[in-house]
Amino acid sequence: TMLGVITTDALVESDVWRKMVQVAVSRSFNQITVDGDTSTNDTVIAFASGLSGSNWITSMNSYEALLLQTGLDAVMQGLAKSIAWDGEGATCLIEVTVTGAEGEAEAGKIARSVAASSLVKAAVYGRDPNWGRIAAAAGYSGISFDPNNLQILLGDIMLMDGGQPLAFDRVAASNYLINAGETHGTVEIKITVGNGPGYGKAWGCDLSYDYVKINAEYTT
Amino acid sequence: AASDVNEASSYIPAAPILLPDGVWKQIPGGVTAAKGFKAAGLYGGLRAKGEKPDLALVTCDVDANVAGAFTTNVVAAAPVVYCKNVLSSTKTARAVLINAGQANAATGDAGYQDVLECANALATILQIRPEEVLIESTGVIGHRIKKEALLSSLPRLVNSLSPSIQGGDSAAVAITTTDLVSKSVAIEYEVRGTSVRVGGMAKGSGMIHPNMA
Repeated sequence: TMLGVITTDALVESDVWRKMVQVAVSRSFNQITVDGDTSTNDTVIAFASGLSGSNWITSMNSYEALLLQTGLDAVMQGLAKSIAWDGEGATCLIEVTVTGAEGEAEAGKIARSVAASSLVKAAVYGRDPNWGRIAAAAGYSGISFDPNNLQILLGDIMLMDGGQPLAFDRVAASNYLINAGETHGTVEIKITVGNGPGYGKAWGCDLSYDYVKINAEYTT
Repeated sequence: AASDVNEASSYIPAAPILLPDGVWKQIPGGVTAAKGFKAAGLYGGLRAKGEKPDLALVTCDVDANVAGAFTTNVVAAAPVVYCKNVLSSTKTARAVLINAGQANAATGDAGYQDVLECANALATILQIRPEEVLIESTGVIGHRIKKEALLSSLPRLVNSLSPSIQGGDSAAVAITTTDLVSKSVAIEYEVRGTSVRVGGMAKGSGMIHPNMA
């Protein structure tokens, strides 16, 4: 289960605040995954006290609203990433970035599909730069794209371009994963699916033996 | 009470928070960073094992505009159903009470009555209306909350409320279950010469694939 409480002293009209919170949730908590199980209790409650003395925000399109939205996105993304980083049994955070999709929603859906893949997560734990599993998870996301436009990078190492696998430095790619695991750092998977403006991110973690151990011993 | 709060905030380490770059600066604190908010977290005897804090409270000094996002799992926990009902009829709230240990999910009508009792009891102590109190629960699914333990802890919890960083940190620890670290963050930015703060706390480690609306 994930729970969240957000507070701000911005002065914002109720309906605008509720829209902002849903947008930020969609860009953050709804873009994380640890094990693919959706809880019965997931909740975010967000309060706006209005005590900052700032201008009254009555529209999503005002300058003040845009600033508050980006700040809200940042706080929720920071918290969401820390949940994925702390995933049960995880040795590293996985950050998937998708560009070139038709829109933000499409990019986000592809990114989350890759972050949620048990095979991608297990490959990261096995320090295996497995571009095939990444490509497959992008392909079954439900978002259509031309596979000939598919580009995949692991960190700065390109594994696939124009839909074709590349002769990359496997040892360097594996060392990138080993280093992330040893330092509980971040593995970056960057995917391009076309030339569209859509950009999205999702976060997950690797899948270790400890995940099964924890959940075999902790009753729910 | 101060001792409780300080002890609670140091029970587990804090998570590294990976904030994206922007016009803001990260500041100490979490839910208490913004003006008007207090928080507390302490051990209320709800957990099955150990004495890690398990009861958190965040309050606002004024009627705050409130928004919620909730699981779309149709088997929603009693506190989720309660909060959705409350937010469908009101735009402001003053407090959110959170327990760890029992999720109060798949507990039927009895579980919902437990939520109402907890909200009413807290509202009485805070001298606010029950519908200004929201509830979140996390823990074992299928178990009702240890209501007597929770209710008897409320006066101590309210007395522990603090606008300090420790107040926010203790609340962030008290909402954790299998988490190895607590999650708390706050930012500050300037808008037309006025400082605005946004803060938050979260918990989560397993059963994580949110689809909230």
